[in-house]
Amino acid sequence: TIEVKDLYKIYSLEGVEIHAVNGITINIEDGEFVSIMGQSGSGKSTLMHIIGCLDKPTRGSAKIDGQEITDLTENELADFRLDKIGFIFQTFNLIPRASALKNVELPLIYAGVSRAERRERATKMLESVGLGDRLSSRPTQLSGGQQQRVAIARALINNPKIIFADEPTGNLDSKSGTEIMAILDSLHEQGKTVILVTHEAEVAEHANRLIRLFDGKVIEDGPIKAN
Amino acid sequence: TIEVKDLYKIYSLEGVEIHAVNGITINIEDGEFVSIMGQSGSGKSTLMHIIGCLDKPTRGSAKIDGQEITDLTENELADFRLDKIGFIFQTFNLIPRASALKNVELPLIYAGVSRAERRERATKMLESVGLGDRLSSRPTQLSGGQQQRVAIARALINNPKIIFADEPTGNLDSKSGTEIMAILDSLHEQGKTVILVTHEAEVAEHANRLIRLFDGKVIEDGPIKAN
Ligand SMILES: Nc1ncnc2c1ncn2[C@@H]1O[C@H](COP(=O)(O)OP(=O)(O)OP(=O)(O)O)[C@@H](O)[C@H]1O
Ligand SMILES: Nc1ncnc2c1ncn2[C@@H]1O[C@H](COP(=O)(O)OP(=O)(O)OP(=O)(O)O)[C@@H](O)[C@H]1O
Ligand SMILES: [Mg+2]
Ligand SMILES: [Mg+2]
Repeated sequence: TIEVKDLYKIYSLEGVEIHAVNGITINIEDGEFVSIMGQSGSGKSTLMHIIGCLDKPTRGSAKIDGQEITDLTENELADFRLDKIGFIFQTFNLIPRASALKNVELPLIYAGVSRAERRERATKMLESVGLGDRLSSRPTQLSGGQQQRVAIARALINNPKIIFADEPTGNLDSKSGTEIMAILDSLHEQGKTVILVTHEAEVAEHANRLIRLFDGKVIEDGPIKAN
Repeated sequence: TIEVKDLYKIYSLEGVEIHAVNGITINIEDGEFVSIMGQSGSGKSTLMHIIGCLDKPTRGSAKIDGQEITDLTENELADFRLDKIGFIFQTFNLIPRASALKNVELPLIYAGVSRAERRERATKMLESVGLGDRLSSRPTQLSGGQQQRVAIARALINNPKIIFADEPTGNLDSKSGTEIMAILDSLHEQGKTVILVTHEAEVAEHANRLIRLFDGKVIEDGPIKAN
């Protein structure tokens, strides 16, 4: 369960305050599939980073499974995240000098998984996103959509309970996009919580709930009206 | 005019050859608006980089306004590009430590434009993409879609004759995406050549011609069937 209460993230830039998240209260139950939409700059990635345990709020409360994440140290936050959360970044955040395989193995290295097992699991995951023939390629040797798929594989490798996906199909053609959404649908059917930022209505419609942000606030929160 | 003949771009990776561009011949007249679509990894960005004078082919010919670009040195290619071409990158390629304003001024600095004039032109361009209040922000202080808009502003600042746009709305909500497409439409109406990679059909339909790639080859080339 994710419980967010009166959440604020305020940046100070040369005397101006940017209220990236400007008073958000939402609850997300285990097993929900939620889409988050909103204009560029409305606070989607910032909100995702805070509830994904990658960033701390300026004030307010964010509880994941009862744990107040604002109480955790940087290291405790990292452990908590490794255990429960998979995060697909809007800008991929791959390690440029490491192969696709190594990039996907990274969370398993942190989790202390044996070399043989992590090699096998990372290989299978890259095959499932259509990159089985590019295991040794580095990010600069991959297309935009291929890099996005490596980022997706890495986010899912630890079998996380909660998946945050920040525009996961933004660089994918409709066929690859459909394959990725099928993976997210099947994870949802297995009981995972999926929180997805997208600006494409057909992608958003895979979820059963839509939260819309505007200027750091929630302006809409309810069931998705599928077409 | 862009004349591409028997173009190949082949990468060698550990004994395997990747034919990113695998025999392409196309002509694009001045003032055309062309969409390029195709699966992830089909060669769109690679083709764009070669005809946008950012990369050289393995073999084959690419002429822009009669100039064979494979004959140019790195420096000559850079001058040619600065003068004729604006390129919006799929992964933005902004200078991380420079402000949005400085990033957009960069082509004008290379072109020897006076400080006062480039400051004014870069400011106007950033205002036209909705970032007039973020001139001093650095890329890491901007959302994904805001970074994309800085990349767009920078590509257009030199008033280029040919605009290459590699998924320019991939990180933009529908409202910002519509504003960007309106800018590209108006540049086309002014007589510019626009070549646009996208995976979204509604974006592709702004063009009057569609080229579809598959495994580094052209499999479709003709008028766009608008809905
Ligand atoms: N430096 C490189 N070394 C090896 N292979 C490369 C390199 N750059 C690109 N490739 C490969 O060339 C092929 C075409 O890449 P390209 O970036 O042109 O695809 P794309 O159509 O733009 O894909 P996307 O829609 O995912 O952005 C891909 O298989 C890619 O992995
Ligand atoms: N480090 C920072 N310093 C200052 N402002 C920031 C910083 N990070 C984000 N912002 C600002 O906070 C606001 C919200 O950013 P956020 O990345 O959450 O938007 P978003 O909804 O994900 O947008 P997009 O759809 O463009 O990705 C934006 O105005 C952004 O510029
Ligand atoms: Mg974002
Ligand atoms: Mg590409």
